[in-house]
Amino acid sequence: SLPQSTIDEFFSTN
Amino acid sequence: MFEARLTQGALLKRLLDSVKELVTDANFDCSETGISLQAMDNSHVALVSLSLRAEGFNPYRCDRGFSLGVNLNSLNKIMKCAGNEDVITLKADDSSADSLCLLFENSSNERVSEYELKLMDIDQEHLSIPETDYDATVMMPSAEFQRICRDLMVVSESVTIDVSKDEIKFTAEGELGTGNVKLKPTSTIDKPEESITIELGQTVSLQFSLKYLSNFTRGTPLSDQVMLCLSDNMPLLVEYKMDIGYIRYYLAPKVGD
Repeated sequence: SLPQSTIDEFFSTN
Repeated sequence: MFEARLTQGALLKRLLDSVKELVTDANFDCSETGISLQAMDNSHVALVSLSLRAEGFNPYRCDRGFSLGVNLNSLNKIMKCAGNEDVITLKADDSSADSLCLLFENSSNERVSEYELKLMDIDQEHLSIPETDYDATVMMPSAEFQRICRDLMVVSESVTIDVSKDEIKFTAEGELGTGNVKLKPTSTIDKPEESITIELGQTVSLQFSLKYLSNFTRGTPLSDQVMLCLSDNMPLLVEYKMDIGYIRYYLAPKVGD
């Protein structure tokens, strides 16, 4: 299977 | 002063059950509009966002915004002391909240139990989730989604979700072989909870971890239907809607280099 990305790569901190 | 009384206490138990495997400590953010929670799992692969509207409680009182830092395992232990039919009231002092008071009343109001949960300081980053026009939005029975996740875990730890106008397809490939489940849109007017609908801007194909998806399906008892929203190179949104609000799970995709 493909490498797992993380949420931080898509959503930025407020 | 913060006070929130929920007639359907069992709902709070189910909500907690749908979050506690993913997150151990979380801030419940209370404001005059309601209660919300946002937290990522330890590995930052998944994010859970919970929102409960003030109107869902009777009464609901929150004079000013503040956060309740809760260890969910501890809260779960205390919630086990509530009966399924109990009315649950949450109370806290919003100026110096170092504990959360939980009041459980049975339906005849003859038995009242009161617990105090120690609160903690949780330094959690808050992410801004962009408004997204998703390529594909699928509504389907939540129990069906739960079954697909459970079944395909037999084959692999990953699932590829392909959505076209005519079907949503879940595919798993593993060492023992392969498996897939295809669902076509159906509309059952007399039983809307069993219908499957697909709204499509463009076809989408994404791969996700089944371990996380399966974890999200702990939300199944909250709603007959689940909504899956997918866009290329975006986290998957899995939403269970309730009368009182919603629980949303976001899962980062598995992506190629």
